[in-house]
Amino acid sequence: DSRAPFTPTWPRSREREAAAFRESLNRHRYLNSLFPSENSTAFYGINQFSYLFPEEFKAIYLRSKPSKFPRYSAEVHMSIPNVS
Amino acid sequence: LPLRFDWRDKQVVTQVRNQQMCGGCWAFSVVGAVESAYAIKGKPLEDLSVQQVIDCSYNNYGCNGGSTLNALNWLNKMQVKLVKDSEYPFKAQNGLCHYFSGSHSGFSIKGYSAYDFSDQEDEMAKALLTFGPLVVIVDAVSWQDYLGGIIQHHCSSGEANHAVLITGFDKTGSTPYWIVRNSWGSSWGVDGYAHVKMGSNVCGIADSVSSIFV
Repeated sequence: DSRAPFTPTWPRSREREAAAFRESLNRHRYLNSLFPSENSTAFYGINQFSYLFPEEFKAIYLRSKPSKFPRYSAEVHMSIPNVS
Repeated sequence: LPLRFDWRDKQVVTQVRNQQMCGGCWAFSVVGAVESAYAIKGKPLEDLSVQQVIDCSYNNYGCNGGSTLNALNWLNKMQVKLVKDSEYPFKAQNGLCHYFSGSHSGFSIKGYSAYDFSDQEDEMAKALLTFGPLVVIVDAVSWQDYLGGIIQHHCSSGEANHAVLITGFDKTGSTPYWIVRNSWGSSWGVDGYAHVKMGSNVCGIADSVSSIFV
């Protein structure tokens, strides 16, 4: 039920936070290894979310419900006025 | 299109906020767009109440999640007047809706548009220039670890789960990118912003795009 409040195992034990952190470090290493020579590519590392497992992060922060939007068609729209 | 454009340069974008442990990204993005739309129209730039949207948008679930489309429908249909953030501050949890008298000053919208701009990101950029910052929904699973640079991989389209606000774009370099304001505080990403590659619908950034009219 998406309406149910998220109740993670809180307060989280230091062991759980440490395990999430270790998993984060491995994930950073993997993400940074894939496209090292690519120009301006994103880089990943430790931040305020590193002590969360991905499923916890998703449950807390990724709570936007998707909707199906109609496809934009330039033909049916008025021309966009000049913008300075 | 200009090579670079950012509504922040016009001083019409409020500071990055922090949703804390509240799943209210959908409200932050919509309120951010209303703030900018009014500022673009010449009104003073000010923080409006995200908590009002979280508490009062009856077709959403507050800090337990919501839809930008439902929030826009609610704002438009009910002609809700958003009050200032200082009058209805953010508490990072659901609360009872606080009603204000009809004579209380506030900021309502005249309408909105909502389109899928996939494969048409140049048209999307025109909408950004014309109407102001864009409310978009992205797949932000990999954003948990983002520190900087241009997001070009590790993102899927079709799995939207996080609402953000596009304030501009930059095509001056070899990899053009959208400038995306997040609501995870200014210490996340690039001063609270993410850079997402333009032109490939990376993270599904062009799938669910809304503009607000005031």
